[in-house]
Amino acid sequence: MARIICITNQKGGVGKTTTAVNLASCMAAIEKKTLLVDMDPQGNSTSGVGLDKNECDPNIYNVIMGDADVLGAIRPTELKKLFCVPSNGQLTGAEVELVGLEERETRLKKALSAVEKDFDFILIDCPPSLGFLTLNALVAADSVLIPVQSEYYALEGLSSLMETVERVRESLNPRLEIEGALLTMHDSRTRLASQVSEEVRKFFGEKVYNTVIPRNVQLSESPSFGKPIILYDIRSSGAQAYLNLTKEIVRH
Amino acid sequence: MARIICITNQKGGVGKTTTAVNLASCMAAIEKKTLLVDMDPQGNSTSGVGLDKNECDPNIYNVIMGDADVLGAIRPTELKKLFCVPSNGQLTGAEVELVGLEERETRLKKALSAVEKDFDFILIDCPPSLGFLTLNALVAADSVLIPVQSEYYALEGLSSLMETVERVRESLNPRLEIEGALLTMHDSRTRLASQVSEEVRKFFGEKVYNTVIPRNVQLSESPSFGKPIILYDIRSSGAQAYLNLTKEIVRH
Ligand SMILES: Nc1ncnc2c1ncn2[C@@H]1O[C@H](COP(=O)(O)OP(=O)(O)OP(=O)(O)O)[C@@H](O)[C@H]1O
Ligand SMILES: Nc1ncnc2c1ncn2[C@@H]1O[C@H](COP(=O)(O)OP(=O)(O)OP(=O)(O)O)[C@@H](O)[C@H]1O
Ligand SMILES: [Mg+2]
Ligand SMILES: [Mg+2]
Repeated sequence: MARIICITNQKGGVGKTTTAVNLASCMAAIEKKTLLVDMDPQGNSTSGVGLDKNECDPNIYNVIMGDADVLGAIRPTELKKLFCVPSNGQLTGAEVELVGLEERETRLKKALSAVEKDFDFILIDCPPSLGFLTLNALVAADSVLIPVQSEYYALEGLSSLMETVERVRESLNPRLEIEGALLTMHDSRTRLASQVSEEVRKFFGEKVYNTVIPRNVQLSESPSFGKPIILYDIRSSGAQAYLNLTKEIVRH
Repeated sequence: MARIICITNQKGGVGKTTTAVNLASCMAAIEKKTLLVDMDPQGNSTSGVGLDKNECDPNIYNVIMGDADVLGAIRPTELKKLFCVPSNGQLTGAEVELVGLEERETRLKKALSAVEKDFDFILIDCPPSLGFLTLNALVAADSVLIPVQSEYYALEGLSSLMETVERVRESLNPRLEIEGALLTMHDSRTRLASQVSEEVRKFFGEKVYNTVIPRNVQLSESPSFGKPIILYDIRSSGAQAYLNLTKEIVRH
């Protein structure tokens, strides 16, 4: 059965998509069959693995609304063991449309149950909010990976994120655990980065990954080529960091 | 009558809050009476001007829900001419609660009409989404300022943002204009930054501000002291850039 990991933080721009795309591709590179589910209407994970957002029919929106089966929405990528359920702007409507529907929080969980046995890992990339799309991902997941940018504003939202995780654990998904907190865009030269990472370790204790993702320009260049970092520049510090993170996660 | 400017981009982490806080404080520094409205449940603008999110009663949530008058929610800040309507996590519930209510898109507009005559500028900081909170801000505003990070993923969302602005202009707010597009966190040493800024100028034409905000560590340090950049480090490149931007906007 696949381990389902939800990658979320309502703070914007902290590296959710960069982590989802690169962790998924590193897992595929070490022969783990991996499914990347893009639950963000921006569709950044979809284009990050080289898919065209405008040509993806059916996509995660159709699956969530019950119009399509998840099997029909799964697409291959450049990596043999990496597959993706794409998203695009249609998904924006789902937040409002879900409000009035039955089982609005468990739609993703039900959809993924049909393919769980076919994968080693399923990673879910979330939008920067705590709405129904993120809620669906938290209900479907076994664990939560929280990217935290080494910046002050990124600290502010952590307690409301943990409150949401706790609420989901108490009601809709008792098995939900914290997979870990990942420091991202870390610039070890700045005082701010070391102060923030100290606070993050105080908040999450040993749940903070040993691997810290450095600020690395190749990581922000690779999406413009539609390639994960290991296909764009394997020697970069970003690629090495995500390979190390993968070893930490797959071993555990 | 105040010029009401909505600062929005559904892409996360592009510098919406940093622009809202620092533009508002620079306007106050040149004697323009300015109101900063925090429409993001994260409450980053609220803490960016030194207010305590947990001590703000009433706040923008109470105003939007009709439980409080905006006059009662306006707070002074360290700058004589800068005022703020704070927000906190309570606002998260508003997205869903607004779905069933009357006049759900015009609540902020109605609330601000009571104080428009008391300010020169009203700036609205938005969350990273195109939901009801951002919709309320677009309906209340005279114009939209769009921060664009000099990164590839930031380009992807621009067309759906413009579609939303167009839809609001055709239905709920015919006077809504593009105030401008602002390049943020710009690192002129990288090829990616110059490529992205070229694309942004193609997309927005002369609506792109001459002022470009450089990546500047003091800008990310200042929120941890609850101070806008002009009170934290006036000599920094970040402070100079936001002062220049203010001159561009106020003169226009
Ligand atoms: N370690 C890094 N070094 C340099 N740039 C990075 C790094 N990680 C991410 N980036 C860049 O920073 C920006 C924000 O990252 P990303 O889009 O992955 O964050 P996100 O949390 O998914 O954003 P959103 O909240 O909009 O979904 C992107 O342009 C990305 O390319
Ligand atoms: N020019 C800059 N130089 C360096 N750091 C910056 C700059 N502008 C913003 N930052 C930092 O980058 C991070 C993202 O900026 P900010 O929070 O203002 O973006 P946002 O668009 O408001 O994010 P969200 O989508 O979560 O609301 C913050 O930690 C901020 O301090
Ligand atoms: Mg993302
Ligand atoms: Mg913000």
